[in-house]
Amino acid sequence: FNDPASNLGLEDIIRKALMGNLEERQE
Amino acid sequence: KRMHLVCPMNTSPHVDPQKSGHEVWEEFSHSFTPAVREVVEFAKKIPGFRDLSQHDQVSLLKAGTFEVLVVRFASLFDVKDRTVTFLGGKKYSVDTLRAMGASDLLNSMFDFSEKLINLGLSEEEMSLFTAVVLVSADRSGIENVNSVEALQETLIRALRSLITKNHPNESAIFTKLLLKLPDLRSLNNMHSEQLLAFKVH
Repeated sequence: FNDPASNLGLEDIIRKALMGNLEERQE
Repeated sequence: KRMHLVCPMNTSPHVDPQKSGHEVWEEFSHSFTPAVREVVEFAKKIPGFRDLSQHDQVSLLKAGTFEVLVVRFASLFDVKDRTVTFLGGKKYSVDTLRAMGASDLLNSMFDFSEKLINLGLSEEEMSLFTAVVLVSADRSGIENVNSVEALQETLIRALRSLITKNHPNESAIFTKLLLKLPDLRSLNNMHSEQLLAFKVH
């Protein structure tokens, strides 16, 4: 409950949206 | 008691009483996901943001997405008519939303939106201000505070330079904008409390 962003599922959405970009960087 | 979702990030404040709590939550999530994705896409375009560690990029977005959305969607709050436009496109009056259970957060959002819109910023200025809102080194969980701080200072300098160039006779605008940052924090805290109360219910 102390992390509203995680409770909202926000972190998951953010990670997925960032992912493509981060994968490109790793390559 | 009938439940309502008074956040304008919903399609509508009305909730189908036949739906389970989980289904209502799923629907809400479905409504705000595109807006959150847009915030992430915006962040990716901030020069230097992608050079921060993945952990810090996620931490800044987790902590600041609500504040960015408040700035981006300030125009949903019509101060003159005292109405809020939901993502579904329909307007609801403050009195109606109050009757549905809206708290003081709603009034605070109106106050903030009115003051921000009254500054009459251009799209470019608003964009740079939004970047300053997002890149804040004092968010919780930041690993590399120095890197975030350096980027934050660069963005603040760029904002000051742009505002000074565009409004040479209105030097107070930059100060007023910086004073919006604690206002946004306060709205963010109020919003988190509402979410907590919602989850507990």
